[in-house]
Amino acid sequence: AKAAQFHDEL
Amino acid sequence: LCGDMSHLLAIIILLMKIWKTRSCAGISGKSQALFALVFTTRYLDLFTSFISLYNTIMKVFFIVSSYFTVFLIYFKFKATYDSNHDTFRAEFLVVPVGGLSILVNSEFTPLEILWTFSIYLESVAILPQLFMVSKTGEAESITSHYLFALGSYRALYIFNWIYRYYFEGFFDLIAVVSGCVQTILYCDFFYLYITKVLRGKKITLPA
Repeated sequence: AKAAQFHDEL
Repeated sequence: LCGDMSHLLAIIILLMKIWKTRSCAGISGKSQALFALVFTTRYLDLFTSFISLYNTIMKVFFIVSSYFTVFLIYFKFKATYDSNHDTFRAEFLVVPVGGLSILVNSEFTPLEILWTFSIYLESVAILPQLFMVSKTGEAESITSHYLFALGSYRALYIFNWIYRYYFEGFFDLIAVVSGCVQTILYCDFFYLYITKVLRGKKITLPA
């Protein structure tokens, strides 16, 4: 699983 | 989307309750102040990255509505604020969460630490409100609906995280663990909501 590059969730 | 709409609904229910009744009785100002802090520290990326118009509008709404709620409780309807029962020590949440976000984060940069702080803080920010309900031993039905919508939102995110893990290979450990903790904190309340509020009774706890 890759870590989030940026946070696209609220 | 259901999670976001549930979150949005919770905020609107709370604002309508305060506005229509001209009273913030039974609402923890501390929880609301913590939510304002959560949104402020999380959505600093408004200045650095654009995800979608939907994302931007929701972020701005969450920030503005949280400060407006705090304003209503601590200024406009201050006389109705039940501060005697809002005695949970917020620093017992903010300080450990601050320490943890410095120690456990995915990247040691100011923005990332603040984002992590907001995720950790959000998971426990409702505690002053739940403490207030348990201290007074009751909650108005409208307050219960608010708490149910607010609690459901993170639970719905968990389903989305499972989906994203399988179909996109996306997995954000910090968000997932915090989201599960956050949802677990509501379980006792969910039980009361289903067994009492949905049967037309209001939540009252034995003394």
